[in-house]
Amino acid sequence: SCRAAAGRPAILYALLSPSLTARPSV
Amino acid sequence: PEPFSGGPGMPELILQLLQLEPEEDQVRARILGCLQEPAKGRPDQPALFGLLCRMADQTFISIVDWARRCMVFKELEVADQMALLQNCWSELLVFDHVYRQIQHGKEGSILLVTGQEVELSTVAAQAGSMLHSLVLRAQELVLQLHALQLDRPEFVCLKFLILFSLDVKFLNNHSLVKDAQEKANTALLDYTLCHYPHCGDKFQQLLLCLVEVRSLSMQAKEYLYHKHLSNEMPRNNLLIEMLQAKQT
Repeated sequence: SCRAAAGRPAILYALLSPSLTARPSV
Repeated sequence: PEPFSGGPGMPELILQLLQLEPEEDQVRARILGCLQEPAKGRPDQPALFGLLCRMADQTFISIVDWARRCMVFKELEVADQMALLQNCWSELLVFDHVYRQIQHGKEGSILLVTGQEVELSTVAAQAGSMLHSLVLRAQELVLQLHALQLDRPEFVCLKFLILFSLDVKFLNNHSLVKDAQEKANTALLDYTLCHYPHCGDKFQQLLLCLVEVRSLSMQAKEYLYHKHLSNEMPRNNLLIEMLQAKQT
């Protein structure tokens, strides 16, 4: 999941997070 | 792209950045592929504007991919990476657009990341006054950088400087980022002095252009915000998410 904390851009977090293998769909 | 090799006057940092630079035709092919997927946009939205929004999103994703490969940036924890990108995302997009126009080299039209050429007369007729004004202002910067003979090594180094332009007090890893900022400044100064000795203040002129990039990016964010408030932006839009995210 790429659920993010308030104010944190979730899509960017998903793009950067090394623990996430699936790329977010934009 | 012009091939560049090491040697006298080519700082190591710039050489590494040139090697990291994505091929424009690969970026174009990836983005065209994404745009051909069915849009999840609003049914009431003009198709062309929705396409431009997706194009901008995908261009930013290419920029994030580039940043993730960059030395120093890839060593940082995600929180610092996000802080840096949240600080400069719109400037990187503006600078990417401006450099594409320098390479395009035509005053009467703009080149999109997808390879399409759009006449400025078409922008004037169809884009609306806010976007038209933005495009024209960017064209002025294109002319300024063209007159300064901005080259590819300078472009990659300036892009790196934009990425690392956040005040280190907002970051967890101060020393690594401060070191990157200093190394990039030194590399750009050394490169310009060595390759453009007849133009002694090229380094300062280039840094001044970054001030205009920042100002243009503020205007671009105002435009996006206006579109957002008018309920014209697609859902799940990355740039709107960036716009709304809290700064560090």
